[in-house]
Amino acid sequence: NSEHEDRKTYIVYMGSHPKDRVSTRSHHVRMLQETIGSSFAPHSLLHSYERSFNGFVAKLTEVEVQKVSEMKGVISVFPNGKKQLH
Amino acid sequence: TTRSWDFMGLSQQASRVPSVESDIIVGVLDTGIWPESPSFLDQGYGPPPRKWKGSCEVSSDFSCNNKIIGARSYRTNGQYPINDIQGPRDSNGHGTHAASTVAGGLVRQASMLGLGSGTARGGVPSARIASYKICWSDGCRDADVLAAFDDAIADGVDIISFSVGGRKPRDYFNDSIAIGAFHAMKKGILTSMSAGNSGPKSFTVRNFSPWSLSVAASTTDRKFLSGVQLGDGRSFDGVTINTFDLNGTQYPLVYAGNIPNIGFNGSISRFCLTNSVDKELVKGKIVLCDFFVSPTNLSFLEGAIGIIMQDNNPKDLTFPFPLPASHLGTQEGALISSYANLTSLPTATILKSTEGKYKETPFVASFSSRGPNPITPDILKPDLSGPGVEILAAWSPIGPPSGAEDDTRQLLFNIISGTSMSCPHATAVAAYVKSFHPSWSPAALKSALMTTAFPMRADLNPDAEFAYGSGHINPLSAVNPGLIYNATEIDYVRFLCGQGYSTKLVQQVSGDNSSCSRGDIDLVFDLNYPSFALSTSISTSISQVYRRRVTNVGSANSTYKAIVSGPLGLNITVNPSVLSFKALGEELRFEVTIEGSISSSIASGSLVWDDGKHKVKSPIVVFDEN
Repeated sequence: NSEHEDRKTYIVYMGSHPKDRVSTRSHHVRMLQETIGSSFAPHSLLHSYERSFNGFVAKLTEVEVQKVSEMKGVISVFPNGKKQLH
Repeated sequence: TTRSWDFMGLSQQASRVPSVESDIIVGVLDTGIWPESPSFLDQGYGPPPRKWKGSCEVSSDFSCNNKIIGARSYRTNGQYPINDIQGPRDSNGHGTHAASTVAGGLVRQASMLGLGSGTARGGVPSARIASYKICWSDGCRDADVLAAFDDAIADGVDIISFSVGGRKPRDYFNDSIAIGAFHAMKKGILTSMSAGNSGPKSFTVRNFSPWSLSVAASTTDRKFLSGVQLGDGRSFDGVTINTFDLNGTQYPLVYAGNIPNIGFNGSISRFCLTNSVDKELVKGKIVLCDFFVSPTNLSFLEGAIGIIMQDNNPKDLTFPFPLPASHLGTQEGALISSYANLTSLPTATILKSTEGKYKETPFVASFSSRGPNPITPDILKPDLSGPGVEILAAWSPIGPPSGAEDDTRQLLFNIISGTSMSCPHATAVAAYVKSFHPSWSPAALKSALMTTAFPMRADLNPDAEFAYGSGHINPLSAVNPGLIYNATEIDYVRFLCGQGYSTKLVQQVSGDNSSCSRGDIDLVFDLNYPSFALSTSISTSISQVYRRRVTNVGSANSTYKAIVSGPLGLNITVNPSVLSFKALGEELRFEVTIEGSISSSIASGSLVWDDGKHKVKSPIVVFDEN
């Protein structure tokens, strides 16, 4: 439970899809489990961007954010912030 | 929109290419859409264009039609605010307003309870709308912004309208909006964005990525006045959007400073801060406050007849209020205060708004965010300005027009202000230009809008280009710009190299083999941008070269001469100063060199390429970075 509470929602941006394939949710889960360990539960991956660019939304701890930031192919990891109507 | 399009020359009779315009799909990322609005009737529209690959989130009370061809909602965390409607229906009104400003059909005799009466219409009324609901009553989350971009790009929209922004500037690839717009640009889709409402402070512009269009908000020639009449016969012109008619009846007038609530004194209650005035003593009266009170924050005046506000704030941000309201300057306010305090039984009434005309217009609204660009100061932002003050457009009848929860008016049209309103005007003009030139890139569309903009007066806009960018959008001229400053993804990747991004990163962003080298530092000056900016310090000697190229889209055989106007202290040269084109589509290169120094915080000039038929104008701005 305490681990769950420490998790916040982050966006992991990975740029364009590799030329020969489109990254899917299962691919993102596999990547996260390889990086974070099998403790990463698939339901913590909230959304995968699959159609126009590569990236995903996941609930991560601060330690996991650090690990994911160093993952191959990751361009940026930033909190799921809020924007306002203008 | 009952005035804005005519104001900038895009009349109902303007030349159009209906068969192409009706194939244009505008993606609106906002609060959703109200499909039953008269602006979105689909009579006369054929089936969706073949390129459309999107979908409609149909439910028992929501469906699309041949006008609104797609609608989806995004809530990645799955937790919906209690009062929001799940699905793409707009319970706010903002998204409906934006969508109808871009592409709403013609609605005759539209008005907000009689105000702003006329024919409401979008800039490209034949175009189709795809609505992506990313904003809810608790804001617009980055995850949802990106999910909508992911879909809109793949769905086949031609242009994206985005009237949303963050509070703080973020680096390009830590910002969901810049990321989404970059991938849109890669697919040939221009994203038009609101510049923000944090003006008039400097460095407040938001949505400043060079691959998107950043739009400031300016006035039309129409303004709304809400008069105040005192019991002694004197009358004053205030502002606000006041749809309420008190029929001239005089009501008791009370000064808020004289009726403090328990725990407050008059020095606080005079400003009408929340709960600072006695609730019982406002009932049946018109309350005079020494400050502006947000229309969403008036529940503590329940039972009051109306509110008169006076302060020094600019009077170009006018709101609809949930009760009769007028907002005046301190000069008039002092006279009303004096009357309220020195008369034994002071009375007043607030008149329903009437239409007036600005004598000198357009000017950029005080609230519109100002440059310089907070991340890349050598790229001028905002790019241009468009109508964003008191815009009448479609609304959701379940969205309170003032934003106040207790506002029970159910309206199909609302009059509101913001860069959210100017952005869809620019979106529509870009779509209009695209209907004449379907193959033009996002950069070409941007260039056409920027280089043909109506000049705006620096004497009305002290922040000059940092307020209005290249000037005011000019739809008719934008169709035929003569020359365009084109740019492709490769140009933006090189720009990113110059911003310090690594080869590895730009390869991942672009998905190709682009590479950066050590000599890429000054590439910002080589991005083929249709404006020129340079940050420096006062009295520092400068010598900066900009490399540009222009593509001929005017007449096959044409010769353009460079006309430079520069401020004192700066020597601006163009080499070559004559460009002779032999064919359409031909691209020629030139360099602009700025030398000298500045003695004030901002020095403005311009470069105009003139062939006798076209004037391709770019602003040149040198400014003190401090």
